[in-house]
Amino acid sequence: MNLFRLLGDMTHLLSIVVLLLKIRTVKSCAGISLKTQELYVIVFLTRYLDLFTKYYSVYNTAMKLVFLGTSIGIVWYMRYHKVVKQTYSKDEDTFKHYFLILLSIILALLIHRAFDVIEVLWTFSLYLEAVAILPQLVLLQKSRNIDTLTGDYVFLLGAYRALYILNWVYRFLMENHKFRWIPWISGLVQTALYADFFYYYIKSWKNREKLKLPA
Amino acid sequence: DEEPEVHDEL
Repeated sequence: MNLFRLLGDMTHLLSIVVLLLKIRTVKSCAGISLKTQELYVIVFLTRYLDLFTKYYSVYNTAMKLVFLGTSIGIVWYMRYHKVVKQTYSKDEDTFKHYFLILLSIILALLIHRAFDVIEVLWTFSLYLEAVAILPQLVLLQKSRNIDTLTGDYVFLLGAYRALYILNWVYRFLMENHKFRWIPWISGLVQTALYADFFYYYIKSWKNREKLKLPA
Repeated sequence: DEEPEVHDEL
């Protein structure tokens, strides 16, 4: 495993830690899109089906279980925890996320590497992950007040896929990997969706101002 | 050549 991949995974893990910190210690999920979080549960459930069919490493299995467990836990907190659920910005979380699921299903049925259950679901999970942040970005744009933890969470989540792109470049050049259009293009789209957010996040950080996205 | 590369990622 190369450094970019490890840093990518750690950034992803850290983003979840930051979100759990907000939920568990601040007891708030204000500004967090439940729709995006539900999409992540679907992404992990469909991608990590291979937990039952193929073993890669202890690291791989452990990380998959952590991503599955934490994503389900976060949705549980946002839906059912008696304090946390009251902080959910429901009225602003308006993105039609079913549309993203439908779009990803159609795309995965049309464009995949092999037509079997695991492969199509894996492809679906990549397409859905690429766009899963959209409800969250829309919610941020509607939020007047983006707290630090929420801003950091979204930043880390975006940085993770950007680091994965470097990992793919590295594997292609150094490990003789072939072209892998499906994850690469999905990853590029996913990272590109954050471009605007990255710009305002870094700007607010440089100017030591509170993060605010233009409406 | 169905090597599992990329699938070993998260």
